[in-house]
Amino acid sequence: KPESMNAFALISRSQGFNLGNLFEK
Amino acid sequence: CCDLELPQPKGLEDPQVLARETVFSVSEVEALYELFKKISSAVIDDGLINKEEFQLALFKTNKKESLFADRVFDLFDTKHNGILGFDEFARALSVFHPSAPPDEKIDFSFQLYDLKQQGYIERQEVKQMVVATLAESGMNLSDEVVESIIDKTFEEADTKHDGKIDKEEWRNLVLRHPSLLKNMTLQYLKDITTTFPSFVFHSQVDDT
Repeated sequence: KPESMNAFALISRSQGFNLGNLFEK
Repeated sequence: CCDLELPQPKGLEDPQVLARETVFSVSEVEALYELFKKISSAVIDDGLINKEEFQLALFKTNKKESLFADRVFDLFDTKHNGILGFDEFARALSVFHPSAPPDEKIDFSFQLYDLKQQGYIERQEVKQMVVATLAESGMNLSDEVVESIIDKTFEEADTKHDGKIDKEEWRNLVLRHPSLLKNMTLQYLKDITTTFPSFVFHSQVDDT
């Protein structure tokens, strides 16, 4: 998995980027 | 003789304009406004989203500090006044729609990561974001491992070998690894009218 070593793959998993939460009731 | 209703907060004045200028339909704009009203009334019911309300909606607590939540808020806040009006909210979320043009997603994500807004992403910024991500998710990696992750990332992304990632390099990187843009697409936006069906009670247009 080459992407697991990519810093941006790691960063994009941050909770602060999880805008899906805005839609949670 | 007169309108006894309380003044409405500035908000959904012209859904057609937003529908024209975003990927949302008029109904979707109206449904999105229902979400906006919910988030913007959580602390102060003034028809605007402040940072505390944004964090509350994201994390269900206003106690959490997050570099990225701050960064996302600041990018949504195109008027730079510390609060989000519906217009800003809808235009920014439009970029996250599954049907939004990939170029918009690439630009927006580049701006997110370009912390100092210098037009490129430097190594120090990547490190800051990695460290913040690890801290926010309770993960612990040694500095050596973090440095090696950043080395590998720059080896691949920084094709001009100048120690920074410019927009063109960012574009090439995400085209090679589309999953890096995964957080730029919200499937929820496709079903916004079914998630917030109450918009039909306030709709200004006939759904034909």
